[in-house]
Amino acid sequence: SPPKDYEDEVTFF
Amino acid sequence: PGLLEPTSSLVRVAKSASTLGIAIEGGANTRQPIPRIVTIQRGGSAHNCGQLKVGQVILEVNGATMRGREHRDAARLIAEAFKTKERDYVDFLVTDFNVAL
Repeated sequence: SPPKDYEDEVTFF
Repeated sequence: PGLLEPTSSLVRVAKSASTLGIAIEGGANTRQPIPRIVTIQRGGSAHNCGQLKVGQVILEVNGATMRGREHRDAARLIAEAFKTKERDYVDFLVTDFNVAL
């Protein structure tokens, strides 16, 4: 299966 | 440098505010395999520094490569670099080119 898509993951610091 | 030679620059961000004030997207196994800056918040340390820009790709943090790190791992490294009392700054190696050097 293709890797999990984290494309929408954004982290604020 | 020539047109086909991406340049990178080292930016030292002093911990001048209680937050770093950036947001990143991407990481290994995404279409943005090296984290990219998507937001710089006014009043945060990065904004105060004045040298980081939206769109820059973060190649290294305090000398540690971002290459091969998934989003969560890259984010943890940045958070820890800002939190540690060992340094009053965070060093970012960034490039304006959206490529893996």
